[in-house]
Amino acid sequence: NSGKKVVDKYALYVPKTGVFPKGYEVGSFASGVKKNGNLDLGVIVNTNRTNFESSASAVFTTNRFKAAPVLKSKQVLENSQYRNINAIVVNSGCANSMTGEVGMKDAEAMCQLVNTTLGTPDSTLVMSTGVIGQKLQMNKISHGITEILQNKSNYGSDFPAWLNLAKSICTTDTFPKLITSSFKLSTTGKEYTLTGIAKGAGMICPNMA
Amino acid sequence: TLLGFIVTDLPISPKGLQKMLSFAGQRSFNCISVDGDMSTNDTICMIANGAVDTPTIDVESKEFNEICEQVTGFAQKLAQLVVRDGEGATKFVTVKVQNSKTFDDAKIIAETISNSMLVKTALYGEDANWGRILCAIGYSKLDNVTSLVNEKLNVSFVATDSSEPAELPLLVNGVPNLNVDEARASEILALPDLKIVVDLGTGSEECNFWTCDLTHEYVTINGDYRS
Repeated sequence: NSGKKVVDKYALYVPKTGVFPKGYEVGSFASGVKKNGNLDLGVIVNTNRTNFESSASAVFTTNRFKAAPVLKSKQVLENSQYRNINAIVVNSGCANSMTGEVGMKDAEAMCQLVNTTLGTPDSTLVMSTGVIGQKLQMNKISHGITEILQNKSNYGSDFPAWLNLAKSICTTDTFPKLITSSFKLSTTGKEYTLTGIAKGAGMICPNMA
Repeated sequence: TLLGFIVTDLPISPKGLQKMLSFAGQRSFNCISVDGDMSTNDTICMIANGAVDTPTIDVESKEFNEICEQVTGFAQKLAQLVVRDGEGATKFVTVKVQNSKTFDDAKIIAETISNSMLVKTALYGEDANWGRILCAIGYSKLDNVTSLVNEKLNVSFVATDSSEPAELPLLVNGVPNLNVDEARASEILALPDLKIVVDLGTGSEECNFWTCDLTHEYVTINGDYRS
């Protein structure tokens, strides 16, 4: 097996362009939580202000020990009746898992900072990934959220902004996972777009509900 | 850890979105395995902001099933990328369990094969070790064994390129194929993408599960993660 051909997965699976759904802006930042200085914080914001109140849904791990961001996001969704969710904030490098009350407060603080900056209360979900059993470095995270949402670092709705968001949630991934597709409804011919971002390379056998 | 989100500009009701994500997730992100470990943080979220001017899609809408299928196919593509990037992985393997009495049984069997370390190391070593596949089927934690009838069981390796014969039967109606073309088996197992098909012959339900091989590199990466 030592002679196996090395495949350039980045070249094979990472798109070079894409069309994205209307009404979203995304941003990313290297907050310093990742030791190598790579992007490690991302935010996605719904900027659509038509009459439709956004809807949201999520599936979560069924592991009995749920990390603080899982518990917090679940709570936000239930309290909002799955409506009016306008942002997701994600950090990588630290999972904020097995961190007890401090971890819950940190997850809440991440949501609160985004809510306050955007002026939309109780409308942010939070996700974290990385090492289990370590506290978040909230000074770095808070600074990063401000950089993204106020100073607009790496912020926008174009392809590079989306690709950087995909990179910001990676851990041991060798390539960012970003796909986007447009579809036409057969009944009305209206076109809509789906964009998806994921991360994961190890500790992967989800059973989410 | 698996994290992900899908966003759309369609207007979808909360109930509709919940049903859609639940259906899609059960057939995509819940059907992948790299190493059999479940994280404390796995989350997939979906937001629909309604920026496209069209009536709100609900469970009762004519378009609901069409969109649900599109979201499911989309989620499968995204989930498959995670497996392709499995730590140290050199092969992408689809485990298809078909003609099962129930979807749940098909999924349990597919997941058990996908998580078997011995199956995964055999895939890495390109060893046509079908005995390990059968072994995994046999210990899968089914509620009962009505989906499993020995005499109806078929197992094959299937090539995903255009080479022929695409299918290499390993077990035919419960009887091992003693004349397995080992040269062809080696060709199929050398492919970076391949399929294991298990036909239970007891029903009409099927489940596709996506997994990868287990390599030396996986150990190298995970022997030194926290530090």
